[in-house]
Amino acid sequence: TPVQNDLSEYFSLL
Amino acid sequence: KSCSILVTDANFECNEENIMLQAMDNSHIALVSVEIGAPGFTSYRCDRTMPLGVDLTSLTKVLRCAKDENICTLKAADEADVLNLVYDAKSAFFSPFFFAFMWHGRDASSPFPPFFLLCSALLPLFIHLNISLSSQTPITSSWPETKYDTRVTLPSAEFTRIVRDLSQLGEHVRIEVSKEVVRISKLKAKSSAEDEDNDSIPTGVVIEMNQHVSLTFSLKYLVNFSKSGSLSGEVQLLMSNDVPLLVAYDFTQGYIRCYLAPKIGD
Repeated sequence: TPVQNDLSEYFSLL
Repeated sequence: KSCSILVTDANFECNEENIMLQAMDNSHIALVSVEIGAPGFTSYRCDRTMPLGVDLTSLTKVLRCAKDENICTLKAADEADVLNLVYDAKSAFFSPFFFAFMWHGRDASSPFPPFFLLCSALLPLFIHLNISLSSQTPITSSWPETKYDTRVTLPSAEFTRIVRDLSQLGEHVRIEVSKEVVRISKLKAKSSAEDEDNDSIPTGVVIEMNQHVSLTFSLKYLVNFSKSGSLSGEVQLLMSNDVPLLVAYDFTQGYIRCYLAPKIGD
């Protein structure tokens, strides 16, 4: 079953 | 209303150009970003930039009392802790409203006393405004500038139907975008002639793709996002393999943009 990511994973993109 | 499904408390950042709201849901899986520009209001004045921290559930309850023909005026005085909403009832007669709303000075979390009120145009409706001092760090400032690998534009009603139907069948959905096909429920762009006769493929699906994308998302969130569908005739799904999905509803006065972190691993 796919595991849900959360948005904090992407903050580093900023 | 569509925001209050995702977040309960949020800051309306008011300045002289617009009112903006950015808030994440409690699990930090989704973020909603709303902008309503000053030109979208019949009249608009903001003397100084101020954050208005509002309990969206209460605001939704109070706004539900307005009728389509009402003109709603929102006012917040300087250093205020109350947001004042006045409905200008066009009709001559008054209709009784039954609703609960916050009393001035009550804490946001306490249950409000049910209140029977004969509503009149003159009687301002007060809801308690919790000016939240810690406004959220705006994190979508750079995402809109992100160059997405794909953008799919489709009728918002179609998107609402698809995610609602699919949510009956499972918890998540894989959205795969290639040149000709968006595989949610096998949507095809109506690009080539032979598609014309296949009326099962909805019109108005436009696919722009620089790179193939395949991501998995929670249907519960997509269904929540689709509640904004009444604001715009079409919805845009912007995706890249390494950033959150953007579900964008643009309307004359502004936009609602919802970001959703994908699910990973099969």
